[in-house]
Amino acid sequence: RATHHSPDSPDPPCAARQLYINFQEVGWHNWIIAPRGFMANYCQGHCFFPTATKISSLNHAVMQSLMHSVAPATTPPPCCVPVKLSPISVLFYDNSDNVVLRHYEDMVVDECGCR
Amino acid sequence: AQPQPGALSPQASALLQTLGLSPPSGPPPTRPVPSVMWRLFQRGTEAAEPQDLPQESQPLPCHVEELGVPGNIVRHVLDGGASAPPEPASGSLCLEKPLFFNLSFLDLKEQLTLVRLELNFGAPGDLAPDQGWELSLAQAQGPRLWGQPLHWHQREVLLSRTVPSLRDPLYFDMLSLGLMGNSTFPHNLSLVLEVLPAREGALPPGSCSMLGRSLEASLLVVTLDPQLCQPAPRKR
Repeated sequence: RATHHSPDSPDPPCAARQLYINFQEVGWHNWIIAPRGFMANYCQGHCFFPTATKISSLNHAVMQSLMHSVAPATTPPPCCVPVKLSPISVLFYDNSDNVVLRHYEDMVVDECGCR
Repeated sequence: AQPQPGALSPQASALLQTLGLSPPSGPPPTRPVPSVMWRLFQRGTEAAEPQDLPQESQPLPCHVEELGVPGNIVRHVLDGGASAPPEPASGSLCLEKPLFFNLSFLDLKEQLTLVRLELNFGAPGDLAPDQGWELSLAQAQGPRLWGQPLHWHQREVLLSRTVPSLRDPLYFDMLSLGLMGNSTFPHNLSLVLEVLPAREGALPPGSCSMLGRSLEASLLVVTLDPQLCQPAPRKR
């Protein structure tokens, strides 16, 4: 959800924050063999320019930010979202008692940007 | 309505379905993890680590390096055939064992790239070590339902091979034998394994039944789900 902030918002700039997915906490630990969890991370922070020029941003985000600065009521600022992700492999039991290794793309946020 | 104890909430079911996961519904599994699966997991984890390798040295996406085939899902399937092998039909036959693998979990969008049968006879070191053995593998013909007896006369021999010893695991590439290579997708695989001594001679008493008890058969199934595989980024 895009929220309206003023350029002098106390929010830190858009960046990757640490998020550890713990399979025990979500109750999947009985059948996921490995890993026990992984650092998935997430994106959070403001996308106000020129601060946001330091991170990966689309030209569209620059223009949207420009419009937001002059008409904040009608134009939200760009969103802070994952722009680079990496895969992980998960080893688990399925419901046929097979041991399964599955490769999942886009599981870890490596980099965030304004979109 | 409140979900039943142990039942998944609709949200959890939707999340699991999105990830292609179907967790066990009963008590936690106690089956040990095969070493090959641990090894493949560790290799896959290492490959996912950021590496400063040149582009040509980077691991191929959706490729199981150790097995040398494309794929992003690897399954280790245990034999679900009869636990007690029947008595051999003839005097020279040492072991006749039905093998049954339930493959109903395979999704239509998955492409089979490897189906490898592994036969592990344990370590029957005292079982005529210099004997030599003849193995025969046949496919049971016709439909068969889970738990129902096999019609022994309906079989097509897939291979016959002489091996010097049963100490080490034996591997058979089932796709190269012409199984499951066509458009028809198998829901199960029914096989019959026969083992007999390569040379005439008396085996130690009880050795054939010991062989049957120690045999562990499993299937390593590798599939490629193209929807889970991202193409390599194009250079612009």
